[in-house]
Amino acid sequence: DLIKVVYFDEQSASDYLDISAGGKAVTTAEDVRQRANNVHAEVEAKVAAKLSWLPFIGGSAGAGTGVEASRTGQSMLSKTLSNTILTDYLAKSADDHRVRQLRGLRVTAPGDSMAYMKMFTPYMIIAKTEDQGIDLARLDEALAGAKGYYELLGEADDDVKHVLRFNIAAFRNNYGLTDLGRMRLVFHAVHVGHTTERGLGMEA
Amino acid sequence: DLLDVYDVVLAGVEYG
Repeated sequence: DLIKVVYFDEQSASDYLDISAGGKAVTTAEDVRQRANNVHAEVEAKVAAKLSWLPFIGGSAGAGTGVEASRTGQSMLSKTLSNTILTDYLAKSADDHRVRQLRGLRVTAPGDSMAYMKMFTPYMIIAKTEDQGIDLARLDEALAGAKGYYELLGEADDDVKHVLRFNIAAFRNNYGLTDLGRMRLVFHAVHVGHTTERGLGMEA
Repeated sequence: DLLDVYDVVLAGVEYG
C-alpha cells in the first residue's frame, strides 16, 4: 500500500531476506538477479558489467569499471534490482512481528543531537571561515565521516517516545533528514536496544 | 527513563 518510498535500507533488507531464507544468501541473491534480468532482458550485458559493485552480481562482470552511481543517475537495471528487493522485503516483512510498523509519529531531531547538527552543516559551505579556528565548510564532511547513522526522536500520539536510527546513505530520491519531519510516514523498524534521551546529545 | 531504539529499514508514504 505504499505510494512513495523516501528511505530504504537496501542492504539491511537484503540481509533480512537472505537470513529469512535460512542463510541461503546465494540462492536469494541469484533469484533476485534472475528476475531483475528477466524484466530487463533487453538491457545490454554492458549495463550488468557496470553494476559489478553490487555484491550479488559478483565477479562475472569485469571488476574495476569504476562506476559511480550518482544519487539521481541510477541506471534502470539497478533500480529494478533495488525495487525487486523492495517488493520481496514488503511481502516477507508484512506478517513478521519483528519488523514493527510505526505510524503517526512526529519526528524531530533534539536540539543538541548529531542529527540536528547534520541538518545544518551542509549549509556551512557558505560560511566565512578565514578568521575562525575550525573549517566550518568541512564540518559536514567530518560529521558524515564520524557517524553513518543518525538518531531522530519519534513521538507517538500517546506521548510515547522512540528513537529512530537512519542510515544516512539509504535516503531515496534526494530526500534527507530534514524532510522526514514534514511527512506523514510509516516507518518499518527493527528493535535494536535502549537509550536515554540525554544519550542522543552531542556530548554523549 | 529508557527509550526504545529502532533501526529503520524503510520509510514511506502510505496510500490513504
